[in-house]
Amino acid sequence: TTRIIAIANQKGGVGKTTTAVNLAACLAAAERRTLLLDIDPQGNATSGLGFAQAAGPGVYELLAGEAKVAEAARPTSVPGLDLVPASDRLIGAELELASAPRREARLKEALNVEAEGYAYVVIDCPPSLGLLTVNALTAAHSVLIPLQCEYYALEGLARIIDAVRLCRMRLNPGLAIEGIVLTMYDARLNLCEQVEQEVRRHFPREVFRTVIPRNVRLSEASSFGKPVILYDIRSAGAEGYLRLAKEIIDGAAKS
Amino acid sequence: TTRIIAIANQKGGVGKTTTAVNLAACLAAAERRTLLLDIDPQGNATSGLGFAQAAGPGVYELLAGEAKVAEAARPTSVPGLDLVPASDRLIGAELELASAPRREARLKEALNVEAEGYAYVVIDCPPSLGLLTVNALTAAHSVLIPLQCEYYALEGLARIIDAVRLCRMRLNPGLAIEGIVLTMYDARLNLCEQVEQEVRRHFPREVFRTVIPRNVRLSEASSFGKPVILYDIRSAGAEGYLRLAKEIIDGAAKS
Ligand SMILES: Nc1ncnc2c1ncn2[C@@H]1O[C@H](COP(=O)(O)OP(=O)(O)OP(=O)(O)O)[C@@H](O)[C@H]1O
Ligand SMILES: Nc1ncnc2c1ncn2[C@@H]1O[C@H](COP(=O)(O)OP(=O)(O)OP(=O)(O)O)[C@@H](O)[C@H]1O
Ligand SMILES: [Mg+2]
Ligand SMILES: [Mg+2]
Repeated sequence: TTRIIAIANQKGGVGKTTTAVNLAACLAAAERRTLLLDIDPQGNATSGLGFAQAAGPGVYELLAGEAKVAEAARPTSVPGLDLVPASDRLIGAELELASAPRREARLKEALNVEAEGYAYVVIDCPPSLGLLTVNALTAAHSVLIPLQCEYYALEGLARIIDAVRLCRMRLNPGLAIEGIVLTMYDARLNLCEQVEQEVRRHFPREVFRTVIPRNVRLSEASSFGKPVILYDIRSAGAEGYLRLAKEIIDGAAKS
Repeated sequence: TTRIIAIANQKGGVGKTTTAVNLAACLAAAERRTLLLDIDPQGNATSGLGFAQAAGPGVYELLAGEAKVAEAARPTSVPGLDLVPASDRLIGAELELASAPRREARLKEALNVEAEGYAYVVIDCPPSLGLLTVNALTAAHSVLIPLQCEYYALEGLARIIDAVRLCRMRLNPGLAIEGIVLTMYDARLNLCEQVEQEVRRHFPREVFRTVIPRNVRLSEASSFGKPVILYDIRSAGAEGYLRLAKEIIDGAAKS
């Protein structure tokens, strides 16, 4: 069966896109056919895989019911990884969806039958808890929460956990937490250690063993439109995401 | 006269809140009475100045016309700096505003007479170009754009510049660009140098001379609810924001 994982956190710049692109690439490298959906109007996951503003249907057309996954998904530079790209049409989508019927379930309906051929579907979300993210939480089996080891990010963790709980109550009873992954970890900084201890104390079962280190090769890779395993497979960033993919494949959802 | 500066960029995690809090504190330290508005539902600028979820009126009440600035502004640990805090009521504000009359001008109307006693008003925006940010762009005389020296942030720069142009055309003819400030600059990384060269080539007049270095004291300060000049005035982060404040006080808007 297909496992749909949303990568979400309303705090900005915590590594959602970097995690979505690189985890999806590592799952495909482990021979699990994977589909990546870029539902962020910024379109960073789309450019992070080397696509300019793509012509043809994308996520907007899926939400509007104008295209099926099979027409919107395109192959990427990674064998076994397909992408449904974002487009500028997504910018107005939240206001358009606000008054539409079944507005929270549009993505779920689009993925219902279509995603059968994939082992994993990974969804990159924008830095907000608006209708685009709610659509992802409603369609997903679980949520993976990237967490930067910083005070503001830690402060926002309760808000995304609450949003997941609310979504489980009202829209998607089966929604689980895939896990919390610490990102941009710099072992030389006390702040990182303090945040890690705090998070592991409050969420002992949810935090992945794998910690993603701060590694400039991850940023450089995105500027070349490649996941880090194609840019520099020996880097600490590549190793981190290969280990995270293995931890996800091996484990059931955290909670 | 009062100068209203919005700190905006839809890209997440580029240093909007860190710039808003520390620039406002440095302007106050230079004896310019300053008001900081936290219009981001995350409320990071509010906690970054040591306020828990504040009771009493805040930004939401300003937008709803239920309170005046004088009732919502409170003194902070920095002499000469007042804050109008965010609150959880802001979370639903964008959907509520969507169908309200004069929805883009609510903040402008609230600040019209009220802000007289301040030399500067600084507005911290959320990571989106929705109605809260549009309210800030409509109320402001100028926009200060923090830019992280990363590829995804550079990619998003055209979008915020377009949004400013659109707002100038439709809602606020006087809106200028105060400037683009490079943040989290790490001189050891080639990527930072490349992004800096690229930005200075495309926007020679807009980019501030001052560059804010990556400096953990900025993050640590926020976890103590203090601007960096009260936490560690000798740090590279404090120096950066003192210089930025001076550059703003000395110069007219960039364009
Ligand atoms: N482990 C890491 N080491 C170094 N840089 C990183 C790492 N993870 C992400 N980055 C960089 O940090 C920036 C923020 O990451 P990213 O854009 O993935 O976050 P995001 O949560 O998707 O942001 P947004 O909230 O805007 O969607 C990017 O420029 C990215 O290249
Ligand atoms: N110059 C700097 N050096 C080191 N860390 C920094 C610097 N500027 C900001 N930070 C840290 O980086 C993180 C992101 O910064 P900040 O929260 O200010 O960005 P933002 O644009 O306001 O994010 P959001 O899009 O979520 O509103 C914070 O944890 C902050 O402490
Ligand atoms: Mg992103
Ligand atoms: Mg912020």
